Order: sequence, then C-alpha cells, then structure tokens
Amino acid sequence: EMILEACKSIAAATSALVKAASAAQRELV
Amino acid sequence: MPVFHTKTIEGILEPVAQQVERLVILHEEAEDGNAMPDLERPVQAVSSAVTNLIKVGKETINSSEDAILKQDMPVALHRVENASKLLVEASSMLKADPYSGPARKKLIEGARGILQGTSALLLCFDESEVRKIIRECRKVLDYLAVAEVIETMEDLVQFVKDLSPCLTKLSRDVDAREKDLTHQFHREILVRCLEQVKTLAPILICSMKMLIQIMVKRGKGEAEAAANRNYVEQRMTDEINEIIRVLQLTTYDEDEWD
Repeated sequence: EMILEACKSIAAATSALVKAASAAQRELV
Repeated sequence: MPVFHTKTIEGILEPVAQQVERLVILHEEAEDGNAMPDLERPVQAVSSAVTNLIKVGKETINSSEDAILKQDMPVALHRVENASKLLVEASSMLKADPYSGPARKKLIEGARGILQGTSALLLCFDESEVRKIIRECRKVLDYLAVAEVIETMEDLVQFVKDLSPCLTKLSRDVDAREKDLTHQFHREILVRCLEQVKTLAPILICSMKMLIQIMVKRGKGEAEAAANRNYVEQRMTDEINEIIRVLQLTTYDEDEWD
C-alpha cells in the first residue's frame, strides 16, 4: 500500500534528521 | 513487551522511536548542548516525505468508502503536517543560533509529533484494513444463517458455491493478519478459531446433506439431523464471532500476556 510506503519514507527521513541532531549532542555527553 | 500491535507498524516506527528517545535523553543530559549542525537538508527531506504522505493520504481518503477512515485520517495527516512545520521552524532558528534552547525543544517536539502523527495514521489505516476483514467474516456469518433454510440438493450446491470463496478469503485474510500481530495470545486465539472454522465447514455441509437426504426419503431422524446441522452451524458462528472480537483488539493486555 502507498500509505505504508509513504510512512516508511517519513520514518527514514526523521531517523536521519534525529541522528544528525544527536551527533552534535553526543560529543558533550 | 510489544508496544506496537502489528509487525508492519513496529517495523516502520520502532527504529525512529528509538532514535527520538535517544535524542531526548541526549538533550536532557547535555543541558546547554553543543552547537547544532545545519539541519536544513535532513529537515527538507522530512518535509518532502510529509508532502508525499499528505498527497497519498488524501487520495486514500477520497477513494475509500470507509466512513471512519474518512473521519480519522485527516486528523492524523494534520498532526504530521504541523509537526513538520515545527521542524522547519527549528531548523531556521538553529541556523540563526546553533545554541538556541527553544529551537532544540522545537526540534524534539517536531520529531515526537512526526512519530505520534505517523503512528496515528498507521493505526487509522490498520483499523480500516481490519474492518475489511471483519466484513468478510460477516459475509460468512450471513451465509451460515441461510443454512437453516436449505432444503434441496440444488440449493445446497448453490450454498456451497457461494460459501466457499468467502470462506477461502476469510481464511487467507485472517491467516495473514495473525502472522502480522505481535501479541502472541491474540495470534493463538486466531489460529485456533480459524482451524475450527476450517474443520467445521465440511462437517456442516455433510450435516446439511444428511438432513436433505432424510427429508427427501421422509426417513427417521429428521429432528436429530436438523439439530446436528444447527449445532455445527452455531459452532462455526461462535468461532467467527470470536475471530471478529480478537481482530478488534489492539491494546496490550498484561494479564492475558502473563
């Protein structure tokens, strides 16, 4: 189903964004 | 303990849920935080994915005949759209000030919002798919109700012709659904009920045939044969009603799990 594929794309894009944001924070912890 | 009730939803959301959780923890531990990198490109990627989802979601809403989906899906889409706007705002604020605290909060709120909105959307879609399976179950129930008025071989042949494709579809759909569930207890019930339905179906046809033969020959035992047919029909009805009940369960029941 196209809805599932669209949700997968959002999840992947959000994961990549959160990873990028976490990388900078991780250096401090 | 499963958080998502299907493997499909779990496969989509579990990795991103873990990432968001990690970001929240890092944010809390790092307090003032490091300078954030430029997030414009990854935020743009999320925005594009959200735009595509809105388009696909609207097409799904327009083409669906499911009134509940038509009512619930726009709300979920709106949540995802709003969360995406928060991410764009956060990215823009961080570009101006990579140390901005409010921007970080907005980023986390946006990421959580995407997760919650996507989860709501997937649930809404999943419930609609379950309603489709339940409609198949109800079709079989309607045919079973007709069993009691079948009095000739010709009608029985037609009854079997009508019932068989519905039963096949029910069996295929419930089997696929059972395999996708994360709740072991619910899966076991569905497997058991489906097996019962498959076992009882030929027994029902046999009992109907026996009754018709007795009626044609005006032989003895008509009442017993009718009672037997009704008993098998009722058992099949009960099993299918149990399938319908379990298909609708989405919440995690700790007692059942234990």
